[in-house]
Amino acid sequence: NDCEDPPGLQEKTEFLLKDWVSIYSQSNTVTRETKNFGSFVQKMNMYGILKTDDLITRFFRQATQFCIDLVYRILSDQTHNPAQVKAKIFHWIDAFVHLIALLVRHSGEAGNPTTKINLLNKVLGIVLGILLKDQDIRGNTFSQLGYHRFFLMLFLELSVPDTVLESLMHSIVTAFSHTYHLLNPVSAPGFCYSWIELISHRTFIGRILAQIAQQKGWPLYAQLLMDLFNFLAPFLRNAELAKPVQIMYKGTLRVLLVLLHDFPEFLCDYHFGFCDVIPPNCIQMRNIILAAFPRNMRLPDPFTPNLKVDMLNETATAPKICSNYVTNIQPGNFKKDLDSYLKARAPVTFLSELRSHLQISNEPGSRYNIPLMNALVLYVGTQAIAHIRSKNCVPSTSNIAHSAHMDIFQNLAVDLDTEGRYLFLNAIANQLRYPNSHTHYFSCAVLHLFAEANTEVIQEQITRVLLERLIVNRPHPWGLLITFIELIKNPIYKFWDHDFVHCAPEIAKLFESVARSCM
Amino acid sequence: LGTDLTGLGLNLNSQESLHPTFAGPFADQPCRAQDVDYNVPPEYLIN
Amino acid sequence: PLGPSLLSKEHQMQFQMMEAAYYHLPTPSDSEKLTTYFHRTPVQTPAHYPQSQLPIYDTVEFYQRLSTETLFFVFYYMEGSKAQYLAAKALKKQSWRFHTKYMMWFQRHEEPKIINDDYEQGTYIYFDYEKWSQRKKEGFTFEYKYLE
Repeated sequence: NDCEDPPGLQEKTEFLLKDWVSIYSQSNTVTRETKNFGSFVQKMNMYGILKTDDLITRFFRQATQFCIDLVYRILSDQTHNPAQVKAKIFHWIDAFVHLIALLVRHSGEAGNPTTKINLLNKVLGIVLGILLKDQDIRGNTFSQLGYHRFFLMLFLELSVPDTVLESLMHSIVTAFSHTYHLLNPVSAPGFCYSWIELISHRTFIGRILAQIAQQKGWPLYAQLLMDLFNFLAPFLRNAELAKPVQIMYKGTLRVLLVLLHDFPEFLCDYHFGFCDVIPPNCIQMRNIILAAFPRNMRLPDPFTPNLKVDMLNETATAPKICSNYVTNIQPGNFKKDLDSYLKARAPVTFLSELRSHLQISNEPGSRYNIPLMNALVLYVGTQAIAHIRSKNCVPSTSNIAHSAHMDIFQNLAVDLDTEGRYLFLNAIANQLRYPNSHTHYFSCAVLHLFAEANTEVIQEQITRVLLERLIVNRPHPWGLLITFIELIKNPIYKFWDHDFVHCAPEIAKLFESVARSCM
Repeated sequence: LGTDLTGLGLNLNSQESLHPTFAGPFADQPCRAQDVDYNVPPEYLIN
Repeated sequence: PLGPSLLSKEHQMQFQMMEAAYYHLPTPSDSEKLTTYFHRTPVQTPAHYPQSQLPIYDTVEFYQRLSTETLFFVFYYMEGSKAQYLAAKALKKQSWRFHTKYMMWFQRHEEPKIINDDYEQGTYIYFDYEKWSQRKKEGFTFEYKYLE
């Protein structure tokens, strides 16, 4: 609440903070520090700071504001050299953070984590609030430095090997994840570079993705990555990236590569939600996510002659999809009509109305509801797989035809315009990943659409969608490779007969080079 | 054509996990042994 | 076929804030504890200097190939880091023992004259980090309670 701080609180806060900073600088052994901390808490008590929850909140708000004001004062003081400036700032922030960490660690009874976590959330919320207000007020002169230092050092202080803190790890990581989510770059663009540093710090990644049991930190981290992609998306939609965007984009690639290398299963499980927000033209960044496969899986060489994908054991298993994509199929009556069409191929009008549900504007480049398109394609595909399996068959290019599911896909291929069909084919290509039942089904589906296409335009566009994913630098998803190889090798697709294969010398050469590496 | 991802300073063929020495999204070198905090015996903290 | 898309007003505003922050990018040392000697502040060295470290740097085997003096330097100047930990392990493999009271490394110069449950006594070499040199100490009592 905004009612005034009690008189004298500011002076007390400043005095206590300065006192603590000098204590912090002297005590460099653990024992001396604990003794000092004990007497300092008594001093806080004596000043009445710890008397009520409200006073504690006001103290932290005052102390944070004091530190931030000090940061700006030191930054504007030209007498210091840059290295000194940061050392001075960090000296204050680190001391303040250490006090908070000790208060969190020692507050409440030993066995009662609630008091500790409540205090942590309170402090994080206070700093978050001051940061957002500060960014609003200062605009382009906002400095991320003090806040960056605060959040990072507080997380490191609460991540030290300590039995009490270890037992709180999940709650501590959750508190920071929620704070970082509220601090996402769309809300705090002035803090975006520090933000990506914070969420990708080696200790934070280690905690949230590896050390919290049963992968309970994964949904939290997936949310943070979604925040990052949401922020970058509008700036990545155009091929030329401004320098500030380029730095963020390159940083994102580094983070994704660390995740691909250390936690591929995480990318596998959350790929669907990420593909909803990554712009369709970010081919390579999306490929990093789609190329992930479980570490215990051995991928057969895609160039193996006569590779029988449907004979692979993994093809029978559905991949884990940790996105509640079905809820994207809106509105409710559309979902009802969809289900009834899948069940009984009625109402027949369903197909002719399909595009009207997907198209949301006439603005070129943003005509379609991409999350709905992606969800529709995956939903129809999973229903098709279940339907085929219910007849004890394995999906193949022969038994996926002449079904309500394929009616929908063929209708989309024919009825949509170039932009819409591009997004539709992308939705399919986004399922071409490591060996699993979705990869196999959608590989058959896209090949079937190619074979049954009633115009060459569709065949060309299918080729373009696959090709643009193959000509970028590695990595390339396994499912994409085996689909393209099948397309150019299997004579039933008459791939080489099409004019567009020879439309330009470099394109012909490209196909031949890919063909050579396949044969 | 995207970026040559092997040129971002990450040892992508490493048998070890990358995140313990990940130096951050803007660093093009992993952390060195002297950069990584380690839980050394308290007696080593000599200051 | 999506073609370029114009930035909305809101995105332009976000870009301006991002751009302003771009001129004050975080530096590696912003994310590291303040250390007395070595900050993670990369310094541009001539291109012909090795610019990237070899993966083997991170192993005890590599540290065992370093000179004793180098190991002492790493131990005392890279405090609290993995490098200090590796240097200590390499020193121990070369029969150095850390004395937790004097905070110095000792090595037997010859078989101790007295050995019992509480201490050993004899002539030692020790590394004096204040004078930064190795010295011999005769008749020194190494109490095991100070043996790390």
